[in-house]
Amino acid sequence: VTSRDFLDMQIEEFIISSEKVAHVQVGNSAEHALLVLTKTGYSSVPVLDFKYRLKGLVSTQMITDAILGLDHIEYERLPDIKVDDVMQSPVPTIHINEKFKKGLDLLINHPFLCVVDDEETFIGILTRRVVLKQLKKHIYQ
Amino acid sequence: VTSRDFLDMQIEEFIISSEKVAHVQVGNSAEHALLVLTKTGYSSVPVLDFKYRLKGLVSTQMITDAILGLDHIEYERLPDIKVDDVMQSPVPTIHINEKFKKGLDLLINHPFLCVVDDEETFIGILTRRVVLKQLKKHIYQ
Ligand SMILES: Nc1ncnc2c1ncn2[C@@H]1O[C@@H]2COP(=O)(O)O[C@H]3[C@@H](O)[C@H](n4cnc5c(N)ncnc54)O[C@@H]3COP(=O)(O)O[C@H]2[C@H]1O
Ligand SMILES: Nc1ncnc2c1ncn2[C@@H]1O[C@@H]2COP(=O)(O)O[C@H]3[C@@H](O)[C@H](n4cnc5c(N)ncnc54)O[C@@H]3COP(=O)(O)O[C@H]2[C@H]1O
Repeated sequence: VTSRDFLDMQIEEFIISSEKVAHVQVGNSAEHALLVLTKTGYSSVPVLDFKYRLKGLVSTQMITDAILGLDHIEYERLPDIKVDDVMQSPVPTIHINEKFKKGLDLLINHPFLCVVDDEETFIGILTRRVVLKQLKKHIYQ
Repeated sequence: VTSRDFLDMQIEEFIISSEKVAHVQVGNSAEHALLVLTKTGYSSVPVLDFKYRLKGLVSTQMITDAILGLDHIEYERLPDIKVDDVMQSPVPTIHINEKFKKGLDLLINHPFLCVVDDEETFIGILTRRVVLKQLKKHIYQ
């Protein structure tokens, strides 16, 4: 692979597959989502439905924002808030058949992209880290 | 600038200078830090001392982690915890005289780097977004 050809490579081999991606489900509470985020250490994760279709993204940011009261952070409300109410959608996505250069372009403005197929099934994620690693590898040739 | 020369460019022109960087100060409470993070929308920011020297990094992650009690998130403790107790140090840094390719290399494992001089003065940050933008620009030539 020459240093220009890799731009036309399929993103498939660079994807972190869905079973390795921390996520939460629609219907979960914001409290549960905050625990998943804190324990996994990720700042933002996908929200999926029971068919593993992509429904949104949730971050610690969005959760804290939702409970920022006038004089204190209203953590007592967390169990009563659904992740559906705080998540962001649509989600920055990329189709499984796209090429590396499209991934690079979209990752300028997003730390990661959710990879989907024609049925909107969540296949995995493409991250800035993986793309930067590839760029470093090919750029010196 | 040819597509190989840009790797040897100084990082200086790619830095977001310190006055544009959201940060907190040593001695601030974790509650104040959480408010700064939530309001600015950044997941992680530098912690500086009164002489603008770099002392650590603080993220929403680190704060929530510190108050994860056995059966509920202990938000009432936030005003009593100092950012000094939860911040991470040392900080991923890069010297002002380094080149773009060094920045690319370090940003594989860190979303941003703090730029410092010989006196450990905080000069600004170098982010993945800026580096990806440059890579896209030069890689097609
Ligand atoms: N457990 C860990 N081990 C090693 N390094 C870690 C790590 N957690 C975070 N990092 C480092 O910090 C960067 C930012 O992570 P963040 O959680 O804010 O942002 C992450 C997170 O929101 C999401 N992400 C990455 N891997 C994930 C996974 N397995 N499950 C769910 N979300 C993931 O994609 C964003 C960008 O990830 P990226 O790898 O480019 O960049 C990561 C990686 O370089
Ligand atoms: N207000 C905003 N406007 C437009 N896009 C925004 C934004 N806030 C976040 N983003 C986008 O989300 C990415 C991750 O932001 P995060 O806050 O997790 O992670 C950020 C944050 O921890 C830090 N950072 C960036 N700019 C900062 C600033 N002005 N002050 C303090 N920290 C900053 O560097 C990390 C990487 O930033 P990067 O630009 O590569 O990547 C940013 C950017 O692409």
